[in-house]
Amino acid sequence: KREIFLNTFDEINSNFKEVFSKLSPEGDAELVLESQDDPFEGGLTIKAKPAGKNVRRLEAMSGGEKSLTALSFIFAIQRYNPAPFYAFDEIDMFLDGANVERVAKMIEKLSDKAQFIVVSLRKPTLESSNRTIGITMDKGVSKATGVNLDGN
Amino acid sequence: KREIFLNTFDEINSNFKEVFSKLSPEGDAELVLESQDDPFEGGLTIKAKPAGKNVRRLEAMSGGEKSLTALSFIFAIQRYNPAPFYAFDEIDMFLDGANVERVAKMIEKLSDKAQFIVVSLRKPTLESSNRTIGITMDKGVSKATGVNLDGN
Amino acid sequence: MRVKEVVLNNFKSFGNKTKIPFSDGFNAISGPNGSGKSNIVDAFCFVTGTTSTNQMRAENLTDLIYEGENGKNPNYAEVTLKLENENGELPVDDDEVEITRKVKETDKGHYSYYYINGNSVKLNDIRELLAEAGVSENGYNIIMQGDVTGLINMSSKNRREIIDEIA
Amino acid sequence: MRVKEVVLNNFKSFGNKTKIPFSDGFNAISGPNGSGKSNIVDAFCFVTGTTSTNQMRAENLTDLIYEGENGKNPNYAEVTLKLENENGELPVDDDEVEITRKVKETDKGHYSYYYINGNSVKLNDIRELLAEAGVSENGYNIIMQGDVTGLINMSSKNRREIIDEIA
Ligand SMILES: Nc1ncnc2c1ncn2[C@@H]1O[C@H](COP(=O)(O)OP(=O)(O)OP(=O)(O)O)[C@@H](O)[C@H]1O
Ligand SMILES: Nc1ncnc2c1ncn2[C@@H]1O[C@H](COP(=O)(O)OP(=O)(O)OP(=O)(O)O)[C@@H](O)[C@H]1O
Ligand SMILES: [Mg+2]
Ligand SMILES: [Mg+2]
Repeated sequence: KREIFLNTFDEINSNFKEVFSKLSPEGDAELVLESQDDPFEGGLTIKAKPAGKNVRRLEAMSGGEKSLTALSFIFAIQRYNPAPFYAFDEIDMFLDGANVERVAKMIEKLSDKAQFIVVSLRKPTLESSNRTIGITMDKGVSKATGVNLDGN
Repeated sequence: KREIFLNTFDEINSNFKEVFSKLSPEGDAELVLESQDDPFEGGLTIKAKPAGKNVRRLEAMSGGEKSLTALSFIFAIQRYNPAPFYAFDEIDMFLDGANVERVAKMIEKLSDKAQFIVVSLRKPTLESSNRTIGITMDKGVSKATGVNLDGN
Repeated sequence: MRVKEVVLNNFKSFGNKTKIPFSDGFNAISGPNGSGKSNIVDAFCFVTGTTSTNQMRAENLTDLIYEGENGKNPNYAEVTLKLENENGELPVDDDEVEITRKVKETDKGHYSYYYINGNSVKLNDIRELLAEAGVSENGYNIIMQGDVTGLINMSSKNRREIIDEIA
Repeated sequence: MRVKEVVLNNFKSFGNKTKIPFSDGFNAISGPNGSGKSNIVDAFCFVTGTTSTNQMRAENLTDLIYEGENGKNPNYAEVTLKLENENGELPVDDDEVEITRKVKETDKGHYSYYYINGNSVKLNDIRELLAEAGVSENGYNIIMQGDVTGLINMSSKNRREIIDEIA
């Protein structure tokens, strides 16, 4: 049981390091088991070192840095255990322009193998999609627009 | 004591209704005491009716609607009990383009009587300020730029 | 497997039966504050079998039923997910699989109905079917608004348990 | 009364003594993720007397001391707030009031120092002085990143207590 866990953990950790270095170039991060001998005794922490900085407590990271770290973890899990589709609601909320671009490019790349449905208000995200659906509200009733372009 | 509370409450409530109608045009909102006879027995809830909609439970509101409602409450309190300066960190995070504009215009107007120091990544907010300070990081050390323009 | 379309019928702010088709790859949804974008993500939670009404910003399942201005108050809310199954990831014979979840309010209380390709089933049947294709509540394939940093704020034990469930 | 300038000296990511002047009216602060913007807001919390280190994303006061890459590790962090007092809102004779808070780490533990216009005072003296001018911890004049919707999520009792404190 411990064996299975450690194999899963190692693979997700290696994915995590790779994804993080793409989203935060020149930064490094890794997943760390608090208790190596018996993983189930301890928890799982994240050591993240954004570009040019020391490793710092997780809570001291900025809003944008926390988002990129969390997204790296999510994408790492997804690479190990892929789902057929993903629905993300404003995951780019804290990100500055450059980081929104990186996340959008990564989703674009991953969308080869999985379907993504992403709610966003940010231009770089919308521009990286292969289709955008507009939602508007009229007198309390929501409706979808732009669903008939692209020959659908 | 109840007298003092109710007077304060009424004035803040009237501010709240006014601010909300500016931030959410054609919408209404009001503060409601759960227990009118003995306010200290109950809490304070907010009834918000964004433009063209029914009043709905507070939690059912969208991210942007919650932000505008919370900001209306904060500005209402501030109008009653003004502070000399305000420091806001990304209060425009959930807002779409039109709402960022409204909040930025309101801060611009209020900045006649109080000083505002607002952290933001959103263009409409930065453009409405009378001065923008840039923060950058170099090898783990933060520094401020643009502090010497405007003849300072 | 991918989502061909989601159909929202009286679900939250979608007071008219609304079909939203999706393409392969990267779909984006945008629009003004309060227009209904997050409600679509709530519809995904609902139809894939989420049991926590809080996650969909509702107290009771009946809060998910469209409540209109002009008294137009239907007594049920329904979401249908149409999945393309050409690779046979779902253990069903058809190339297309339709999952429907419905909640109906009567004076005796609320009732829930579940269907797979028109056949009446239990909620667990839907969850098991989707789990076969890799869609599950803890798979982190649905992320709600504001939740992205939840992974950072949670305790290290809870974070490790995420790996436990995957392993 | 307004803030003329805030000086961050070894506070969090401000490893060099950094003066940030503000103008009257509407000042905006911007820059890339992780550059230090929220740390400036933390500095405002620190120098106006916040006691909750969590609010400044720190566990202990010593976490607020700049920790550098190259081993440059100062043993203290200090923030100075320069306030313009031409309208006499602060009960001090001077036209300009300087408030300084400093935390120093030694092998015997950490020590805190507080100054108003160069005179050594207690933390409460700073808090009372600022309260006279309308700056207080529950006055909602400092809003941290992500906290804006806190007013919506809190219980109705807590919300009413905000009014209690003002009245
Ligand atoms: N049962 C219901 N009947 C009618 N309208 C509802 C119902 N439940 C929620 N709503 C409405 O749906 C709206 C919220 O929609 P939603 O959260 O999807 O917006 P959004 O597009 O995500 O906005 P934002 O960009 O601000 O996050 C609210 O105005 C709310 O009043
Ligand atoms: N004691 C310290 N010494 C050195 N650096 C620190 C210290 N405490 C925090 N930091 C660094 O400060 C950075 C966070 O800064 P801050 O939260 O102000 O960023 P920000 O500009 O608000 O970013 P965002 O736009 O993402 O919210 C982190 O990278 C963190 O490592
Ligand atoms: Mg939303
Ligand atoms: Mg920040």
